Amino acid sequence: EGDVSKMREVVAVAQHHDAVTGTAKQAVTFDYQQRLSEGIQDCQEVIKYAYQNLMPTSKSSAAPPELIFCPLMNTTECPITETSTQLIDNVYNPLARPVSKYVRLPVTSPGFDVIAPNGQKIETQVIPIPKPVLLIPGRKSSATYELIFRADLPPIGFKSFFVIKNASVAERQLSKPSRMA
Amino acid sequence: KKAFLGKGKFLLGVDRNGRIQRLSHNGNVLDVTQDYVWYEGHPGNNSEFEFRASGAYIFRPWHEKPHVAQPQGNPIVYKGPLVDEIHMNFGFNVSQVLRVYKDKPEAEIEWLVGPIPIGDHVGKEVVSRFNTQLDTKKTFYTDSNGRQLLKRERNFRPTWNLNVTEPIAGNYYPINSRIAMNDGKTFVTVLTDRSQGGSSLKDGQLEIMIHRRLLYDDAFGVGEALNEEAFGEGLVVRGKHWLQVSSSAEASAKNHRLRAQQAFMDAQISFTPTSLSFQEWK
Repeated sequence: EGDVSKMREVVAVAQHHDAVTGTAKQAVTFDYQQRLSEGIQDCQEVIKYAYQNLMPTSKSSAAPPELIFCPLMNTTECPITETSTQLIDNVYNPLARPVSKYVRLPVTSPGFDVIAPNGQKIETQVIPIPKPVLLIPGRKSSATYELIFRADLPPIGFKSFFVIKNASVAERQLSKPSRMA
Repeated sequence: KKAFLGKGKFLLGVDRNGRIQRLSHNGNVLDVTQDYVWYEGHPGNNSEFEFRASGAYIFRPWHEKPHVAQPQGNPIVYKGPLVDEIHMNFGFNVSQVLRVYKDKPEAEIEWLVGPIPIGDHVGKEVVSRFNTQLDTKKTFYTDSNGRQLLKRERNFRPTWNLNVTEPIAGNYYPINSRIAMNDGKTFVTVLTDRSQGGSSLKDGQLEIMIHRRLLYDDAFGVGEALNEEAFGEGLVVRGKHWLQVSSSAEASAKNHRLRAQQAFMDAQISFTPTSLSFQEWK
């Protein structure tokens, strides 16, 4: 069961000055990382329950829809966006004011429509991932592009965007490279 | 006139190497350049107080003058309806994406550094540096305590007489979310996505340390050199800075406070697989 207590305890541990400033021995740093990772996973369970109470169940199953997080977005890596032809992207704004966020999803090719909750297709852009990112040691991803769209979010609330493959828009949404010189 | 990024009130001019040259926000124009430099970490001898190595606890460059990472190759420009960006590489395993989103009042700099090469057996500390002509009178601001911007004055402490023996390290301060400077007319802020260290070693200049790889323990107790590895190599780090310019303290505060909030409590993204059509799902 999801519980935020684990994260609360881990953050308390990580207030030691070694964790704050990075002066721990390497093995201790690994331990901090593992504890934080476990705490984050428990918090994600809590978020899953919240979403599942708000989302529709599928036709074929009474089970609530699955919710997937991509913790490796810092290396532009996300298995679900790289392999799916359609998915729902849930974007939650924890701030108490509206914000606009430019969402960047790792994909293997251009050619996606993004549909806002009101049914309107929203503007998209696709840009190749820079080569140094593709070469990050340990990166296990087939994504070579990023799909970009703007999410206008309500305060302390979320919007779900319907992302669906549409090869016919690939040419139009892919930004063409040009060289400075 | 053609070499710029952005479409709205924020425009960014670049030079032929793709580096920032000038930016304009609501008509306020600022000449600004940015480069990546690296200091050699002091190897030390770890005698008490003297010649201690640069390491996990302390930043101690061996020489005051840093090396400059030179631009490499030809930058690639991408322009589109939502964002304009330039991908560029520098020597020394440094690369960056410089981007301006439509309607955002700032330049976003996504840097990627590493693995830092140590084949020459010299530890290195990599810094992103912004240069302007602002007459900042030795003064800059950091939010070391995570609550408010505190005034910092180069080679000075407000409560004791400072004897400056290490001009670089002695002027470095912790940054939690931003470092700023102004000349009374133009207000420049660089926001970070994590806690880092930084300074203003010359008037009109801001620098932020983004990655370190050092080969000697600093003898403060950790017992290890700050030489993290993964996959048999030094770490690769990736992060973002946001560069803002405003023409008043009020406008600057509004911009950087809102941006810092959004960086700290960024929108959370998750995914749900579905085989439903949009109408069914809706």
